[in-house]
Amino acid sequence: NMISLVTQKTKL
Amino acid sequence: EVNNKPRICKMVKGPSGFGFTVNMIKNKPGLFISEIQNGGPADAAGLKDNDFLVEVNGVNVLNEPYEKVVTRVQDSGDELTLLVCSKDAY
Repeated sequence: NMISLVTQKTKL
Repeated sequence: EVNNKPRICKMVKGPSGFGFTVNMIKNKPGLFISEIQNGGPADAAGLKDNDFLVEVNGVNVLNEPYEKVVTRVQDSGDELTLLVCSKDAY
């Protein structure tokens, strides 16, 4: 699951 | 029939933005979409979880750093056109 590896995220 | 064609998603900013999140994983290429707000502009435009960003407003962003791509979206004003493709297509 890619989500568990996320290192940066931005809500747009 | 697997459809790996990129998709164009045109959206207009709503009261709480476009209604999606752009993610990146360190040392892995590609910026992908998640947390699409149900019924929001991104949802209505056909954006899907795990879509990868290919173009923002007609500009190819495949080789651009995360911050620059996010800035492109934030500077886009009320309208935004994204060219995206599935994880497999990417």
